[in-house]
Amino acid sequence: FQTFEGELKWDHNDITYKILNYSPDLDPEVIDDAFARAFKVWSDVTPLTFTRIYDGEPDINILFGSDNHGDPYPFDGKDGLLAHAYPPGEGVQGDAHFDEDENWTLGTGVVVKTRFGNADGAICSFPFVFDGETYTSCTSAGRSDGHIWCSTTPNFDKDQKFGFCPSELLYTFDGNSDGQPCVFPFIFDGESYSSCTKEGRDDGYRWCGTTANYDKDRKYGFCPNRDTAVVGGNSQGDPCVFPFTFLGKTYHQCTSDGRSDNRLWCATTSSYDNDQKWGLCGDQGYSLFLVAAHEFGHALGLEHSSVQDALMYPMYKYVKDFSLHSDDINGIQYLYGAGSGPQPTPPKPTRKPRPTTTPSTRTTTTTTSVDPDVPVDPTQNPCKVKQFDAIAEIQGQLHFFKDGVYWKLPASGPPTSSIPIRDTWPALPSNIDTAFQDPQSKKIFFFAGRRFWQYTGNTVLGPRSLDKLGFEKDVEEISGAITRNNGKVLLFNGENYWRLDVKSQTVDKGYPRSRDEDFAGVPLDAHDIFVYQDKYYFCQDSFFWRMTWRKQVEKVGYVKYDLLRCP
Amino acid sequence: TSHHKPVSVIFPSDIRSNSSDLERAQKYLIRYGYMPPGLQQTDNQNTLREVVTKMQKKLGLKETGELDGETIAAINSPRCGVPDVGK
Repeated sequence: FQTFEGELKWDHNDITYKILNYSPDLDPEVIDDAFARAFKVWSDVTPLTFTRIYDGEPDINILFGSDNHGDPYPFDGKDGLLAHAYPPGEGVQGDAHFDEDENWTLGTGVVVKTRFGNADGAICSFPFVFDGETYTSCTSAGRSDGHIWCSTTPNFDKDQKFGFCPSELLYTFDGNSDGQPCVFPFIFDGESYSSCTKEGRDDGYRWCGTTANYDKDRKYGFCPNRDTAVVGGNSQGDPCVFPFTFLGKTYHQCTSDGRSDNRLWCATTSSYDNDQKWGLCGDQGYSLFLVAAHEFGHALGLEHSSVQDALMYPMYKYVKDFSLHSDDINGIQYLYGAGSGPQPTPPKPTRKPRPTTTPSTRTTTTTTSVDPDVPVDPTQNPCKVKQFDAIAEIQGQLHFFKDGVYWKLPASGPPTSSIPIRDTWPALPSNIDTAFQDPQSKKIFFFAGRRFWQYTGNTVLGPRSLDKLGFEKDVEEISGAITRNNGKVLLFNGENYWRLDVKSQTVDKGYPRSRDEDFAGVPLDAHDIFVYQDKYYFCQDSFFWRMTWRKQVEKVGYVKYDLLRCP
Repeated sequence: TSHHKPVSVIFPSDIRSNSSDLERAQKYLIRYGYMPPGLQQTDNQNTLREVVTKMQKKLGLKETGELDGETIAAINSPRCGVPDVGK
């Protein structure tokens, strides 16, 4: 490994970062997640912590830009140079810049994260079958409102799981319109526009008005790329238009016709022959996570390594299951030292799933054998649920919530039958984030997004906004709750937690506090947090971390085997 | 077998500069800190060989001093923009 001349490093361990803008290639949530994971690569092996801030000057500013993007080192268009970063220090030092002309993905092709629908924001599954036809990209088929959608499983006809794909008709990002969709047509400089435009900008970003008249209202946002957006050519970011004509022939998908390099391309108007507007169809792209992890290495003080398998080697190489090379670990620990010790490691599976003999879905069978290749209907069998919406101890019994139903854990064995949430708590939505029962008042609270409900017996209060409890606007959901016997409950979101006074229903002063400081050793991205039999549980993926009231991790186990008691 | 003659179209902006491997290598060596700007004008083969060897060593490639296939492939690979040598 190499460090920068003078061994430049941060003089503090609590590093802050700010994301200045987003790329239209990926959903902002996917970008946030990629950066957070990239920082975690380094925080896992050092005492460093990384906190995202929204105001003030951070240590590390992150931006996407093209060509000349505000520093003396311009980017070079698609491929070649992907990103750069500056060593630790004031001002531009420590910042990381990513070339917008690249096709940013997670390394294996376009990533289409859905919104709305019934798939809880899942990624599109291409190809998928709808009405017997196979689709390899988002489609507006079956709809009359122009919104494009996809199935999030390989077979929509069977599984009926879907979400809407990124488009300017669904949302915009950045700008000043709080994510509102485009309004077409809109007026800009006296001209009428019926699609996103690059006019008025010199950075190549596509934008639109979010009211009918930009000249009057000045409201705008940037257009997310559709999954069919082209890269390069002379239409960067514009979607393919199908069908299009090329040399008199009609094309319904990307083609390599006319090219000697076999790369797939499409026209971005209905006629290449007339308009000559085109671009290359999406390729594997570059993993934003891997490139960011490398750049953050620079931002922390590491120079390029000569070890070809090291993260800090200057060339990009996609790896599926990334782990930090010892050369990188030696380098970063040379600068900052090691962390406070290894984190608990999830146990390895000790049994192989047995293939099921009844692959049919939508039955009430309680079979617990699983064939990973056969789509299942998890609403019928808790043992097939990969991740629950919420888990809570209510009236002394553990409850597991998922997609409109819940299961109660019986005295022995796994739960056998699901109960519709609406049968017990009719005011609740299908998907809740968190539930808890206050041990003193016995009131039951449910949270979904920024709304919450309070049940006392059959009486319901709500939905009410998190604002009422004193949460800031940037708290988008409550991911878990730890109840106490003193009328207080700890509510978690991301890396922070708050203490709520149940009686006054306000958040106590002095909060939020950092979860990492007070609950060390459990995953920061735990999605279900609850108390069961006086122990704290933090669930991540299919595992849980169990913590004593002294906040010591005493067990890491499987939700499926150790909590649900699935065979 | 198709009787149609394949059609090849030169797409706008697809006309790349016909720069040689040597020219691209020199740009790369300057951009990433192996060679100071202006040195390529001297066309000094021995100096270039030294610089290429330095780059090959830094990148863990076979040190031949030549712009061989592995070295050209490295030069054409996507990469980070931070120089490998110097500030």
